[in-house]
Amino acid sequence: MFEARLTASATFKKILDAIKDLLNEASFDCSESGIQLQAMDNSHVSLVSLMLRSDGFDKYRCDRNLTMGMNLANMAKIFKCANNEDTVTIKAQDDADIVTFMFEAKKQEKISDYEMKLMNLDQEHLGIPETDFSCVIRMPSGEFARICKDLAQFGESIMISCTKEGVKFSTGGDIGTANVKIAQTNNFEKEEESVTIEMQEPVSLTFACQYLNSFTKATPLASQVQLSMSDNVPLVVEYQIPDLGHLRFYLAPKIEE
Amino acid sequence: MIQSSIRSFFTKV
Repeated sequence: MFEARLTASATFKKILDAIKDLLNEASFDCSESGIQLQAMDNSHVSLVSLMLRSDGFDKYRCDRNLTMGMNLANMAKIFKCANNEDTVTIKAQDDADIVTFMFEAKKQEKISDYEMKLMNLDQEHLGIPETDFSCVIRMPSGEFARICKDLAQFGESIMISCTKEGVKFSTGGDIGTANVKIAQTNNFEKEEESVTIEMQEPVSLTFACQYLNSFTKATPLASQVQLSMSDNVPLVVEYQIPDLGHLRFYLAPKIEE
Repeated sequence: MIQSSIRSFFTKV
């Protein structure tokens, strides 16, 4: 028996909004420690990694490890039927081929349930090595989204250069070039508005705009985003989901031919 | 520049 109850179904809506453009379907691996999802996008350029810890749920029970393959567009349809304030309970029997989503209004005046067929997905699972990154940047998630959107007008790629002075986002195309520099802030009072840079050595890497923009669909999940970079390894764009877990996107860099 | 694949950076488990 698997049962996970979360007071805010809005969190699930935000997670689905953040990943449904990159992934058509994905396996949710449920265990005692929580719910995990790892999947590459169709082009195998990026990888989505979601972790929702069992202790972040209001109720969590997982008697046996369970892998639930789900079509994310259909899952999003179901979550559209829930109000943001509804409590959601996800239920499945061991070896089940269906999953049930139950939405309860705060005062129990409305209870609805939706059953969805599960899919058998033969997904590759990749081992992600622990990396000591050369640069770790924390900045407001809204600012990162704004920069990616702005620069996407001018080029297909964004070069992210990190030095101890700050971070520079650059692009270029037919119109010309665009550069946005972000300096580290000294504003320790408003943590959500701060920019912090931990740098071992400077890094400069180029990434596809289109993917960076897709990742910023996760902006409503967290006020800050963390960008981790080292030479010749994928960029990690991480959104912490308060009290529940994290959503990470790994993006392969563009390399010289 | 060419786009690398994410698969080339991680090992299959």
